[in-house]
Amino acid sequence: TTWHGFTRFLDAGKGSQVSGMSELKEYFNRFGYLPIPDENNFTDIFDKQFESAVIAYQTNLGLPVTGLLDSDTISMIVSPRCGVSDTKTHGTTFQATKH
Amino acid sequence: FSYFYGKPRWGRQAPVMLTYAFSQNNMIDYISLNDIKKVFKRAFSRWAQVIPVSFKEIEDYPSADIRIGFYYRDHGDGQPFDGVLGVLAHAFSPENGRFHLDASETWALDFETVKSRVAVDLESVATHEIGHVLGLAHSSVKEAVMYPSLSPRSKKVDLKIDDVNGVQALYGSNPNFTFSSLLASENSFNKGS
Repeated sequence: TTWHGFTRFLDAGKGSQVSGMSELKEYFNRFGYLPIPDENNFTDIFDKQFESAVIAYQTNLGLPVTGLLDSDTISMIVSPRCGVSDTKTHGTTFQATKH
Repeated sequence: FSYFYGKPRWGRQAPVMLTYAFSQNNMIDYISLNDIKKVFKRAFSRWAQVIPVSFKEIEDYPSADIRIGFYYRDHGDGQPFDGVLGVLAHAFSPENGRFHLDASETWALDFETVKSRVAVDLESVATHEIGHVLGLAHSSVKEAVMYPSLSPRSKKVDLKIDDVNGVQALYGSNPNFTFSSLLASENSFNKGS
C-alpha cells in the first residue's frame, strides 16, 4: 500500500506485462471497474479490458485520462479511501440533451 | 455528484427524521464515547443544515435507522476491511442504514494530540459516509466531501456545492439553507488555505 511498492507499474500501458498486475486487477475489481474474473483473466498482462478499467477509474476520480498507470493514478491507488464501489452508480453530473 | 443505481432515498413522510445509534460491542476504546458522539452529531448536522431531514441519536441499536460500529477485517457483510489504511470505512445505500468503520485505523479527532502518520480524521470520514447513507455515491470533484479518497492527517468536513446539489436533488432544500452561506464558508476556507 505504499508508493514504493507500486513503482514497478509506473507508466505501464496496454501490452505491458508486470509481475503483480493481477493483484492490481483485483483492486480494480473491488471498486467496480473490472468484472469478476474467470479462470483465464486477471493475469499480469495489461490487456484491453484493463485499459478500459484504468480509463474509467481516471475519469471517475477526475485524474488526467491517459490509460496508463501513471504517477497520478498510482498515487490515487495507494491513497486511503472509502470502500464503497465507484461504479454501481448512475447519473453522474448533469446530462445534456439536444432539443 | 452521483447516486446509487435506482437513486434510492429514505422514503419517509415529511418532516423526515432518521435515528442513529452506536453498537455497544463494536467500538474503539481510545476515544471516549462522548467525544465520538459529539463528532457524529456535528457530521449529521452538516447534512441536516442543507436538507429537510433531521437526525436523532437513540440508545436502541437494533431499531435505529442508521447503525454505526467499528469492525475489524471480515465482519460478515461481504466487504471485509483490510487493516491499516487502504479502505477506511463503508456505508450502505438507503434504506439499509449500516455504517461501518475500520477498527484497525488510527482514528483521530485532533491532529495536534495524535501524532501518528497514519492517523485518519474521524469527522471527515463520518461526514462522507453519511452522504452514502443518504443516497449519494462518489463524486469526481476532488474538493467534494463525496470524493472517495482521503489522505491520512487531512480533514475535509465542509460540504461543497457538488455535495449540496446532489443531496438536495434527493430530498429538497432545507428552508433555512442559503447557498450564500455555503459560498461564504468556501471563501473563508480558500483564504485560509
